[in-house]
Amino acid sequence: GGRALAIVNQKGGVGKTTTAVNLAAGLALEGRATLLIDLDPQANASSAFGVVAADRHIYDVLIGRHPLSQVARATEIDTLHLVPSGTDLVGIEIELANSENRERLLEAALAEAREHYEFTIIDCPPSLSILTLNALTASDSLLIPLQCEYYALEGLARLLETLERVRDRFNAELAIEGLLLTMVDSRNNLSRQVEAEVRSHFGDRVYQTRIPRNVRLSEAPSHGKPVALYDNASAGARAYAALTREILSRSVLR
Amino acid sequence: GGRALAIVNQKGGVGKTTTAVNLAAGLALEGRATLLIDLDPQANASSAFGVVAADRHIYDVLIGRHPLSQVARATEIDTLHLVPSGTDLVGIEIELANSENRERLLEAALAEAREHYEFTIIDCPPSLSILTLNALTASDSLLIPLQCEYYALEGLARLLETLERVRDRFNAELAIEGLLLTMVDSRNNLSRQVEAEVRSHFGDRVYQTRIPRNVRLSEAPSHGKPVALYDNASAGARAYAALTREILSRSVLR
Ligand SMILES: Nc1ncnc2c1ncn2[C@@H]1O[C@H](COP(=O)(O)OP(=O)(O)OP(=O)(O)O)[C@@H](O)[C@H]1O
Ligand SMILES: Nc1ncnc2c1ncn2[C@@H]1O[C@H](COP(=O)(O)OP(=O)(O)OP(=O)(O)O)[C@@H](O)[C@H]1O
Ligand SMILES: [Mg+2]
Ligand SMILES: [Mg+2]
Repeated sequence: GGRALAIVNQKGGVGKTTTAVNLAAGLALEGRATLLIDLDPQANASSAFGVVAADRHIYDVLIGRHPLSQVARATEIDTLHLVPSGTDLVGIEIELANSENRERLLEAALAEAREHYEFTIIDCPPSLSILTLNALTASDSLLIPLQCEYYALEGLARLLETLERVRDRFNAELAIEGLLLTMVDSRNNLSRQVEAEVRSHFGDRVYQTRIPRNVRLSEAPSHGKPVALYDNASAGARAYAALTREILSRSVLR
Repeated sequence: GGRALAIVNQKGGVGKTTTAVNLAAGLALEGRATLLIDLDPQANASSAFGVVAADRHIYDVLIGRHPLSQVARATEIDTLHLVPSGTDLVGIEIELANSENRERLLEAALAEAREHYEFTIIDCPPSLSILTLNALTASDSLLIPLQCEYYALEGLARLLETLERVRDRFNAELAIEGLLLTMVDSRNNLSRQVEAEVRSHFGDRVYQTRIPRNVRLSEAPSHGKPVALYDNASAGARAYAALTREILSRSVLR
């Protein structure tokens, strides 16, 4: 069966969506059947593929109205399907507050996806709320995008505590797939200091591939395309292609 | 009585905390009694003043354990007090799900602050959850930091819809204080396009002051100081000083 990877960091604006979209596209372009799930009410990963206000979306799956296979839709890349998000996700925290199984809704829905897709990538919102807990409970591992900034580093300790709690209560096998340095600007001292600190603390769990700050990455979503289809020669596209190869070569080693 | 201003945008990483911290410091350095409330479980605005793991924080105020005055603490700037955040805020969404008055807890607590402070600035988390709804219900107006990026622009429509709902149900007087362009890089096409679009749509509700991308702004929190005390000659410090003056001159006009 396939593997599920959650892209998680409660710190906002660190490159979760940019990583989810371009890694999913990268894996699909390498010929692997891939599903991208947009679990963020902001629906940025959906709009990155030109999908806005989808009539069926992840909320329908979480409340059991439709199976995942009826919500997943094709994208411009044959081997990549997308489960879009929608704004009714915003109220789900209150709606599920009293439900027994509120952390396990996505896990139940994903069982079906594992048979059809080699990789399922889940984009998460910037919080440690019910939606992110669902992604962590349903996934085999998580990828943590990390901006080389002070606030981003501070949040890492809280994320690792949450990880321990999820392992104890919901998903004992949950592993860290890796930490990805994003928006890297090696001319800047703070960026270099944070990178040195992260590598000394996490060792080879930090990807060799670093994603540089590159404006083509932030332009691509306004054209509804992943960067590989928007400007494949750009530094951003080359970095996410290198990340994809690094993740595929690591997966084989497991 | 004093005024309460919420710094709100559900898009992550757009400069909410950087604006809340440096605007609150700016107002206080102009001699105005100011209170900064950190309503984000990430507690970034607290750590910007070197406060970590505070024994009393905003959670105690929301659940009615302590009045605001017993949680507010002094900072390096005489006329600036801080109500720190804490990690038990994370679970508040579920805890409050069934409580009648869940959107009005901060409003009740703030009544006391308005007598002692001329300005109360509230830093919000990157979501439209219960905490942000409390800030919008308790405030007179909101300031929207906006990165000149595609995803940030997309989120604006959702934020304005939420604003309408809050006005209908909880706070009819809630006004937009202004939209602040942050991390502006005028060499970049996308940045210029987004700025032109925002100014044509929102007119003079967009501040004349723009905050440039400036590394001193992201270094200051690692020293536990607002940028005015860390490097007052920097482009970032000058921009937030200009914003402070612009907001004070607008307030008089009201
Ligand atoms: N390497 C990069 N270079 C330049 N811009 C980038 C890069 N990565 C992301 N961006 C831009 O920075 C902004 C933040 O990235 P993104 O939205 O992917 O972060 P996020 O963690 O998903 O945010 P949120 O917490 O709101 O979900 C976006 O406007 C995106 O286009
Ligand atoms: N004008 C600027 N120039 C350079 N860096 C900045 C600027 N404004 C903010 N930053 C940095 O960018 C990152 C995001 O800013 P900040 O944390 O203030 O955003 P936020 O909206 O509060 O994020 P969150 O959604 O996680 O609460 C931080 O690391 C901050 O130091
Ligand atoms: Mg995102
Ligand atoms: Mg913040």
